[in-house]
Amino acid sequence: HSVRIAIANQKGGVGKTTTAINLAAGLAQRGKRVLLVDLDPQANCTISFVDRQSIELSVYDLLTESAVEFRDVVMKTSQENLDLLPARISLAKLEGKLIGDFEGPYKLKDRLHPASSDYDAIVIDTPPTLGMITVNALVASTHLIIPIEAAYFALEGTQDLRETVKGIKARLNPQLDLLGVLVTKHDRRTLLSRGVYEEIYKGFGEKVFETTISKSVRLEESPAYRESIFTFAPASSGAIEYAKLCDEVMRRAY
Amino acid sequence: HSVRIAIANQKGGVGKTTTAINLAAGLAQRGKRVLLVDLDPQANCTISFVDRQSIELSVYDLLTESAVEFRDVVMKTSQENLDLLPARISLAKLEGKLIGDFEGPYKLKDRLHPASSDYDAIVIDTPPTLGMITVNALVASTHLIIPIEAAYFALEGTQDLRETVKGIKARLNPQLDLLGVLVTKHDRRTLLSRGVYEEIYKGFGEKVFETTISKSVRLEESPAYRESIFTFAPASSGAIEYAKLCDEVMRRAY
Ligand SMILES: Nc1ncnc2c1ncn2[C@@H]1O[C@H](COP(=O)(O)OP(=O)(O)OP(=O)(O)O)[C@@H](O)[C@H]1O
Ligand SMILES: Nc1ncnc2c1ncn2[C@@H]1O[C@H](COP(=O)(O)OP(=O)(O)OP(=O)(O)O)[C@@H](O)[C@H]1O
Ligand SMILES: [Mg+2]
Ligand SMILES: [Mg+2]
Repeated sequence: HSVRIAIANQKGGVGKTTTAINLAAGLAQRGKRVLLVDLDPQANCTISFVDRQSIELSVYDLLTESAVEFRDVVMKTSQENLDLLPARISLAKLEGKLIGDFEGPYKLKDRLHPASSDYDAIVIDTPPTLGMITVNALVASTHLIIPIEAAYFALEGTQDLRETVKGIKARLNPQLDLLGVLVTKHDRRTLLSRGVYEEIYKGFGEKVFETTISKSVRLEESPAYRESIFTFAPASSGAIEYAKLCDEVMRRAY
Repeated sequence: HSVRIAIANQKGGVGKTTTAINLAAGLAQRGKRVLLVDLDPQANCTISFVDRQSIELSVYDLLTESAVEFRDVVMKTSQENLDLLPARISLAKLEGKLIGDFEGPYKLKDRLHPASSDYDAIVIDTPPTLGMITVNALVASTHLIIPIEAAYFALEGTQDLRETVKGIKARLNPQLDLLGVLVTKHDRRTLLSRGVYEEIYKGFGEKVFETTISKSVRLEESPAYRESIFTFAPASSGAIEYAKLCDEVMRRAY
């Protein structure tokens, strides 16, 4: 029984990539076979695991070239049980490429299909936009996690995102389910952060994960070492909290 | 002699909006007549100054309806000398609306033209994308400021942004000049932040502003009070540093 989880929020810098990396790595450490799909042209997930020069084909080639197959693109990572579909800046051209193609939203779903039985969990990182790339992620997924930063502009785009999800459920992917809302970069000492947490809870109720991710310098540093937080700083708050998140995700999704 | 400054970086959460707000407010406090143009569908600049319900027409209407004029859309703010062209979520439709319209990139430039002699400085906030909206900002501007966060993924998209700027200078707006690179969210105590600063300096040399903006809770809080950092926390590092930035911008641009 396999899950495909999109990590999405069109607001920038809210912790989508940090969550995608550490959720994927955490599930892999628990023995799940995991695929991390980098759908962001900025390729932040990708460079957190592999050397840019070692990438031959990327997810852009998989989505646009019928001759390219999943196994030509997928890469192993240093984390056991964790594979990666890498991104490259060419992915930014996807929108233009798929204009007027009513099959556009289904590209990722179709190209992932042959491989989905090989994985217990697929985690998909997305860019800060609500365009064709993010639509592809939402159409290909069974679940959605929305990371929301505990900061002033936090809730701005969420209404927009909810309407996009509603439209996708209605037209393109009825099984898409909001797995949960993850409060990130939480600074419990500040009134602002606690106030925003309250707002998020008012808006999403029990969809909000009990786990919240605190602001942590270790989380900021770990990608520089090409490691998840679990190997880089296993005793840090980031590691403890993302481990809690993995458990909570497994309870909700499996 | 008037300047039009786009604040752009397609990476999310790097301080574009925080810089747009405080640069605009700081120049206004120095007696310049300033227009802040919010070109982000997330409308973060807008909600940092006005109540959403008080907006009638937005910059989207200005860009897409020939019957709508600049004076129908522009709003005053609580800051003396500072006007605002507000954004709304409808702006997200701009890309789709202007597809195939080779005049698309010039919409903002044309609609701002009648008003540009009324202002000494126009500051334009952009979304974390390199699409039609950001192209409009770059075509309408005399200068560009690139805020870069002193964090691991900082330099990722900058090559892409530089190439976009190069293309725009070659084809659409030869006078566009990189005013400078602003290092933001700098935490001088961490090796990571200092290491990233070095990388930014290697990449951009003397284009890097001498002013860097330190991580500051006050900067995070001020939009919640609908104030610039100068009125909200005039003695804070954020206020001191953004004031220094205003002086440096004026030296470089005027
Ligand atoms: N809990 C945290 N504590 C401290 N820093 C964090 C935390 N989570 C993320 N960060 C840092 O914040 C920045 C943005 O995080 P991240 O890249 O994960 O966000 P994102 O939503 O993927 O951004 P984008 O929208 O640009 O893709 C990064 O420098 C990251 O290291
Ligand atoms: N120097 C700073 N110190 C602390 N927090 C900051 C600083 N600059 C910005 N922030 C906070 O970081 C978050 C992102 O900043 P901001 O919204 O200005 O970035 P942005 O580049 O406009 O993001 P987006 O790409 O989503 O438009 C906000 O919560 C903001 O308050
Ligand atoms: Mg990201
Ligand atoms: Mg912004």
